[in-house]
Amino acid sequence: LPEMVVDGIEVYSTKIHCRVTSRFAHNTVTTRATNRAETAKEVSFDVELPKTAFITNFTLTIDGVTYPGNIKEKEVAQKQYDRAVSQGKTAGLVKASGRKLEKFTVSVNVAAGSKVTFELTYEELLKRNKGKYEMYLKVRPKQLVKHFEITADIFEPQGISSLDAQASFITNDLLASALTKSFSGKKGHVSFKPSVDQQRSCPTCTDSLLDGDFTITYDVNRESPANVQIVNGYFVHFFAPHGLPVVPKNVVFVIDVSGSMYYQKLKQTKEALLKILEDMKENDYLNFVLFASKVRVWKDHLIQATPENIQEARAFVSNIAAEDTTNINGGLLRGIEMLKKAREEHQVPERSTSIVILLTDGIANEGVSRPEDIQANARNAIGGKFPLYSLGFGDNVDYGFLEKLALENNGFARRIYEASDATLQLQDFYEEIANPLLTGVEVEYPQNAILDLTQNTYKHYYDGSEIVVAGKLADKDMNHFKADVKGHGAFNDLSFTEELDAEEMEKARQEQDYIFGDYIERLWAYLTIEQLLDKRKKAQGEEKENLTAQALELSLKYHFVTPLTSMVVTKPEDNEDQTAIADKPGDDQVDVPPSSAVLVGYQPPQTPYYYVDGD
Amino acid sequence: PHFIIRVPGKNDALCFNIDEDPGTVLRLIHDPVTGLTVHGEIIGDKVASADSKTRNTYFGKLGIANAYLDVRIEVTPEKISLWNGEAQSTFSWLDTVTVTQNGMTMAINRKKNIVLSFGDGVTFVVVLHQVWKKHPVHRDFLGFYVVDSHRMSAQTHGLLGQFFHPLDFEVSDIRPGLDPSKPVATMVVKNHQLKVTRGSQKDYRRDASVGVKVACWFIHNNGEGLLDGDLKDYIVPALF
Repeated sequence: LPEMVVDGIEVYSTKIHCRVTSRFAHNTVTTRATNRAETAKEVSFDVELPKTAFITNFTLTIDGVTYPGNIKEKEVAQKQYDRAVSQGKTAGLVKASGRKLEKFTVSVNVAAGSKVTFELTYEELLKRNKGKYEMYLKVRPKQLVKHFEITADIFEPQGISSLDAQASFITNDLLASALTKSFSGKKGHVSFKPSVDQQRSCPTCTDSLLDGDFTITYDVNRESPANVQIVNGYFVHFFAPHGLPVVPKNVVFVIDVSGSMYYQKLKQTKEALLKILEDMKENDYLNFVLFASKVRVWKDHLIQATPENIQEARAFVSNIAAEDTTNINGGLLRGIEMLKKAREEHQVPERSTSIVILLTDGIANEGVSRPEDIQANARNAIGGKFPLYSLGFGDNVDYGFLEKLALENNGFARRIYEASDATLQLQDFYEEIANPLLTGVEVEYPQNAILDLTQNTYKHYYDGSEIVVAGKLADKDMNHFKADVKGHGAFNDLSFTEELDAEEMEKARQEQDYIFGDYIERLWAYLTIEQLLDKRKKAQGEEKENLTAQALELSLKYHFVTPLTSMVVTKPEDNEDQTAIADKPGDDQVDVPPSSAVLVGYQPPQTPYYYVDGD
Repeated sequence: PHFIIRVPGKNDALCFNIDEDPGTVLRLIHDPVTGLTVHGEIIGDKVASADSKTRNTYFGKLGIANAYLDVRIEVTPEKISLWNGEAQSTFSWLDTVTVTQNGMTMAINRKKNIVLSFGDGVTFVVVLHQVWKKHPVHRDFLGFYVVDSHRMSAQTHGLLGQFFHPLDFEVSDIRPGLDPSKPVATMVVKNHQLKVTRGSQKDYRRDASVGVKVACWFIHNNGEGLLDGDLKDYIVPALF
């Protein structure tokens, strides 16, 4: 089929296979290609994977010989990489690609008539957001592929309650027929297998219309608020109660109205705030703190979200105008003090929770402007009493500063990308935190029974999310497991107990073992590394070194490409190494252009050397 | 549903059945002093029997309200709903959860029972009776028990509530009945002379599947003569 061969290269197959067991996704992307030309040709392999995923393996097989990946400490790998670069031999890279993804690219020269197989594996823990787990795949083959296939096998011990798969490029019935999705009991399956003709952008075209997002969403049954699974001495505890009333919120929006917010960003912020005001519940309290060079407040104290007050707030928001410089410290402290005072003076309901939302598009340049000082001031002022969420609007923010600010205060940071949907991004963020069902959540296990527990205390449990705690059993053969989850609800205190006896544990083990035997251990490792890396962001000195050492040890042990490790694929080439490196870009790196793949040269009989790296 | 009334002063128990149509809601307890009210809705078997003498009826829904705390709890064999004012919390019988708030504690014990305590006063226990899901006739139902009933006020009334006050009865002329294992007797209670039958009912508080036998004097005809007034006096329009 000459049309299947583009520039001498035939891509025989591209297969994406996802295995999900208890939210832990293990994805393998395999592409097989043949050089049909009479000369050596370059073959590229591009995969866009979620930023939250860790690459666990990459192999390259050329003419039947496989070159496996090895995880190394980043510094060690970097030296090899630098040496190779200095010799003019370069690398494949992972770079930021859009909002949710990073792009892994590698290219290789393939001799005439030779076959090459690329296989990339990555893993991630799917997080529940607004009542569903989402697995996001980017589909963009460069040419028609003889066998193109996406399959997902999902196994959830709680039972699957809903499953859907959507592709942004499926616009006609023909292509829709290539997609099947089904679920029954604990198992779900999604398959997308377009034929070559279905892939064509038009009946006579030789280019592919497969270009876009492929998203699988699902949720599990929630008959019980919690679920514990134990395999091989490791456990994971999922907790997601529902049917509880929402705890009233006291929210202070600390909004940057400096000059850089002028026009579009301020317009979008105002639109989002107006929509958020519509969604506020009457027993919530709110206020606005606007900061530029000076700090301005809507009201001196928090105001209940009655219809009349909301109407007044709308008028206030509509009239917000941009001013000059950026006094983040002043705005933030004013908002924090207001929340503290409201609590102390009983202006807000006793059973309510306080939240600070900071939105800024720039860097502090008025008042206290040293990031460390602002962080210390906020930390001291809040004193762990309530969470602070940071929204970094656009590219000109110090995202690392905002992230640390939020993490130090039990919140998290989000980027708001400067685009036409910024209003929606802001609303989405608010919706995520708009419905706290529990505050002060503590997950407890019998003392001495559990080791190496992941985070087990949370300021809030939000409706539609899920708390996940994992750990090791002190006694691998223990035959009784008990967990208690305590939290404060809108009207009462709740204490949930989850117990598993030996029989239940064995039954669970038998049904899960054959699918993905060590997934709980890997899930635990993934979660632990993720949390260590977060803690590392806000730590300093010796503590930071310890956290780094722990995260590195686990990354190496479990073969994860994290910001601390690199993966190297080595092939000696005439007694000389060639290297390729791929960086996992952190969220504090901005303006990263779409990936430009750079090569590792493979010129038979030469033998190349590759890196896959994460930062 | 059948009722068992322990009479501590006599070290004995009385029992009776209430046979009403499914959907009927009965006032079990009403205490104007503590603000507590308990209503129960009757359900029947999956396949309704035309003969009222052979049909089985149970409590399929219980409504427990505390007017002073502005709390309502609705229990069915499927779920447990708690209202604080208008705000609703929903729990499943698969939960093991303790809910505490000012003046009340509710402990749901997975697939077994709910223990509901109001301050230092009365405790209610709701027992879940589960039958085989595909049973052609029977369905899941609820049992309701009152612990420390003496802590309720003297003004408490209702099908159960009227027995929270001291009760006296005399049994005489015990003689063999049609069933030799169930002697009959004459009982004088609340100034009525009744023909009663010795029998037994089960207390399922400890184990919903086995139960503990409680010997009792059975009062016929929907507890007529034992109950204050007429059965219709205890029928209410809704669970709350």
